[in-house]
Amino acid sequence: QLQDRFSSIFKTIRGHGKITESNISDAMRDVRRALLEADVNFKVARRFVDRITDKAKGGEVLTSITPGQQFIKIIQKELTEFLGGNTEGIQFSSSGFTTIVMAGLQGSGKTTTCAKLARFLKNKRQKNPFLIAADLQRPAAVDQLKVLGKQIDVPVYSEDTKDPLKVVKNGISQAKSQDADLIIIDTAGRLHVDETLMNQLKNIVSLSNPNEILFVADGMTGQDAVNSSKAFSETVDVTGIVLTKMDGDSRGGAAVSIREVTGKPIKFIGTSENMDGFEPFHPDRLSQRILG
Amino acid sequence: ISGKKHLSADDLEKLEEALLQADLGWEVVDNIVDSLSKSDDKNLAWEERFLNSMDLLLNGKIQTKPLRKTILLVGINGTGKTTSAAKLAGEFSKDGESVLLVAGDTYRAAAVEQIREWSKRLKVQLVANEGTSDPAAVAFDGVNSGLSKNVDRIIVDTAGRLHTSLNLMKELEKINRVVRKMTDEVDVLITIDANTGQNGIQQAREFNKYLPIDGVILTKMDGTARGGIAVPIMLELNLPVYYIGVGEQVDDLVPFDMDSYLKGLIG
Ligand SMILES: Nc1nc2c(ncn2[C@@H]2O[C@H](COP(=O)(O)OP(=O)(O)OP(=O)(O)O)[C@@H](O)[C@H]2O)c(=O)[nH]1
Ligand SMILES: Nc1nc2c(ncn2[C@@H]2O[C@H](COP(=O)(O)OP(=O)(O)OP(=O)(O)O)[C@@H](O)[C@H]2O)c(=O)[nH]1
Ligand SMILES: [Mg+2]
Ligand SMILES: [Mg+2]
Repeated sequence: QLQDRFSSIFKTIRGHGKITESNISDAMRDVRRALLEADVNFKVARRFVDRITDKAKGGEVLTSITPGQQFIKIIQKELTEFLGGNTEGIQFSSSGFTTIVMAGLQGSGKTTTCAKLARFLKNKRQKNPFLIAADLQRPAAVDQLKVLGKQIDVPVYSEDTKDPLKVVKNGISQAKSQDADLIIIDTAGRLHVDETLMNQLKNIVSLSNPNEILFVADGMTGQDAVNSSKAFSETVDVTGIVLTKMDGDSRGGAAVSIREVTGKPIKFIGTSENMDGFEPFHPDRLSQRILG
Repeated sequence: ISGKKHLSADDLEKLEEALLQADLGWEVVDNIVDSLSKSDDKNLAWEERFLNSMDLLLNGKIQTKPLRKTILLVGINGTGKTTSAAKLAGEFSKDGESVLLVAGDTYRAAAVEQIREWSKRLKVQLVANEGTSDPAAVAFDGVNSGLSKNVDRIIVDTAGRLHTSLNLMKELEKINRVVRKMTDEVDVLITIDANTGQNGIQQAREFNKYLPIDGVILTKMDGTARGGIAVPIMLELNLPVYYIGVGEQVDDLVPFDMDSYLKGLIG
């Protein structure tokens, strides 16, 4: 554990008063390794370590009785702040009709998250949500969203067509005619390097003019998180991140990488396959988990 | 640094970064960089030395026997089990074999519809039972039917699950037991998403504790992730990678080739 590694390092440093780059380098190497093991991107890990090295230099932390623990607290605080101080929820439209688009790589948890979010906003924010099944690519994707919609008693719009834009357009009219005040558009999983599908996503966004575009990322993603999240946020105006499958034991360092390269807030995490496995993001909990 | 025979400290740092980026993990990377930094009397480019040493390390450990008649697909949620089941069915059908797909995911929304759609597209028989929530029962019916009809291949899809869920792992253990009561010609393949970080080793390790894993299908290699997580999995668990998934269509399954995989790691 990082804690144990630190206490042995700090035993030798104690009594030296000020922290210098050299006596901190062992501790920082351990922090960097912990971050790498937690799947923080290596460039992001290095930048983070440089940042805390700067903060620690000259600090008086080592006069503490348990400098190792003190040091961990500093790092945790830094990581928590970095992950995004305040838990920001969905930014609703001032018009009274909010549109949310769900996007991400294949299998990351978008369809499940669409339903979970609808249920959350219905129960916790008194919204009247409406789901639009715009994944016309994956076999039975529409069926999947319909089944989930039934489970949470939220209407799902679908249409027998090959054109997702038609589904979005007609879905929006249907939602408005049913007095829904919030729509969530499920889209097909796609690779950030698939130009055709990234263009399709751009078109869905242009047509639906969303208030939120949520990038849904698998909590166990490794180093590549920087590439996919960066590409998605450069192609469309991603406004928030959802980290899924955090009920596993993956450390979730991809969150740090994604936050670093997109600058967007992590809004929610998925904590089970079930519809209630969904919570607002708590940066302090994740930073503890990442540091292991 | 391409083609260089001697790597400077700066070069080694660049190499270390490239290998970390591939999800090999810092321990494996440290070992590789360490061995490549030692002077080599063969006067080879570092890429050659890398490929040679990785090849020795990995090929020495992995025995890839041909796949058995019944294949059980397991793995974390969303890693590509159902799609890989369809791809395998397509592959075997192309080879002229008769294939039976078994809809062993009795839990997830529209899981049966998904594999049913695939079986229709592939014109392959499917055993499913939407009236039960017991996957072991469907696995039993499926394998039983496949064996009595003498099909060449039986492919059993299972629900995605996290290795951290004791109940779901016990359920998988039971599916495996039920299948093995009927036949011992079974191979269990775990799907590992190429985007997975260090948790991938934990996944393979834990699944392997509940039922013997025989091999890996490394999916979504058509993205930008290099799938380096397969290296520590191969090393620690002696597991061969049988196939690589390179897309969402039925033909997007390629037999694993160690050389091109290793070359892909160093981009
Ligand atoms: N344990 C767990 N499973 C999850 C979570 N979120 C989604 N899943 C599961 O992950 C798998 C993939 O979820 P989907 O919602 O189909 O993912 P998707 O992004 O819509 O997939 P594509 O449409 O194919 O790109 C399913 O088995 C879900 O039940 C989560 O937070 N925890
Ligand atoms: N790009 C790409 N996508 C893939 C590949 N394999 C599977 N997918 C996609 O990944 C998503 C999830 O695939 P599934 O086959 O549903 O995964 P699963 O493991 O059966 O998911 P659960 O049953 O929900 O656990 C789908 O959108 C697939 O099309 C691959 O090799 N490349
Ligand atoms: Mg989906
Ligand atoms: Mg499946």
